[in-house]
Amino acid sequence: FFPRNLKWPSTNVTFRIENYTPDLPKSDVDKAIRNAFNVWSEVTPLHFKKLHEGIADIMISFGAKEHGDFNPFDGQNGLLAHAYPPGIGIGGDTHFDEDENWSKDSHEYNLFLVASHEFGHALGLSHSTDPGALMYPVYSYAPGRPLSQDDINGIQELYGPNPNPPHVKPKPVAPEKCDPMLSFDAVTELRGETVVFKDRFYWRIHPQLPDPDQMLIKSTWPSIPKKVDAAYENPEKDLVFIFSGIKMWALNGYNLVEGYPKYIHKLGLPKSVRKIDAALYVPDTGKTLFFTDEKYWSYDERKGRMDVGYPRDIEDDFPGIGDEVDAAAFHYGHLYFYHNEIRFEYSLSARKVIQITRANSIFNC
Amino acid sequence: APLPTEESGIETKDWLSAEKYLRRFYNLPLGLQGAGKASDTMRQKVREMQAFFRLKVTGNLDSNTLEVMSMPRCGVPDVGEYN
Repeated sequence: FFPRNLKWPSTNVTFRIENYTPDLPKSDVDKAIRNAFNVWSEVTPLHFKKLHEGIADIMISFGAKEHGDFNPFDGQNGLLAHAYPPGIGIGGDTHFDEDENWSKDSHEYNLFLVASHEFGHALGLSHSTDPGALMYPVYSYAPGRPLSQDDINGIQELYGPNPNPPHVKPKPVAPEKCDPMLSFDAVTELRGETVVFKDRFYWRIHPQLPDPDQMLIKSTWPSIPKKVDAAYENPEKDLVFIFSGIKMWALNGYNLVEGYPKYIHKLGLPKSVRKIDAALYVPDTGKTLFFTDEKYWSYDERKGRMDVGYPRDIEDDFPGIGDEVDAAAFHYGHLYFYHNEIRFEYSLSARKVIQITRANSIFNC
Repeated sequence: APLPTEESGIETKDWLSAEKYLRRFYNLPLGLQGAGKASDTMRQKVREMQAFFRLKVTGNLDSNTLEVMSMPRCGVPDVGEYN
């Protein structure tokens, strides 16, 4: 909270949009602003009424550099917006930096998300130290409902809960890393880290950190689909390839490489393949193996084409792992295959499974 | 104030932008201060900032700290009275 726990004395708060950004159609700005207020009215007794003229509690404007409050913006990036805590005059007023590019999606700064954050200030919330909270001071994009429990606790401390809360479908629960029945969508190495994809989330396992980090796929890569089917690293090219449906993306580090997505059929897979279950790169051979249903293909990375004689049956060439895989990875000379909650460690030299563990043993569960 | 010698690994540009950041968001006082004082105050403010962002609290402008300082963010100060 701000000092003295500043808040509006009434639950009826007015707002007025003084001017509009040229970056978006007027209707999109109106919608983003209204939706941003709805974020807070859903969890409090607050009602927000739009005024078209005169002075409102929350005056909203777009301005660049010095824009009338002796609290200048700084050009593109850096400061995106600011808002004043509840009070008379400038209190509650919310200013957006017109030098930013505003969008209604993830391509530029998302106006709805920034407005939701700023209205938190305009209602009396200060910054949160919780990186998952809307009131965290640093911008990050994530689709869906923006409030965390920390934000809800904060605003309800000031105004109380909504006496008539709308029926809101809660966000799907994030997968729990030590759930014994946990299965994976995809596993890959990334510059010495291991990245595990599951539903809308991924874990980063760093060899020097005791606990894996869990993050939303969309918050790191907004433009890739929220579910990943397969992934593999080619360390010689310093690229990680991510597959979802019939499309593939390339990452250099955590950055998306331009020129993607591409269709998986460009690799030489037949059009009948609509999804890759798992992929892994074997550095010794320079081959990438793609697993789909009960078959697998071998792709020669150096020649840039599929090897002849494929697809072959998984069961015939990798005895002991079953006939389908969910995810696969190459790590320290061994192949790891994941199917349901089981991980198979497969020795290429011995041509057999040498260890079977739970999939989440990768998390030291 | 002269740049502190122990921070010699930091480029002047980074130092100045960090100072600006701390003035804006952590109430780092403006203007000249007594000898040795500027560095102490700055270090204290860097510590505050590192604690807020759950970084390793060293008081030094390490690369992680500078990286967070360069991220796009809200213009409202993180601590103290609204200015």
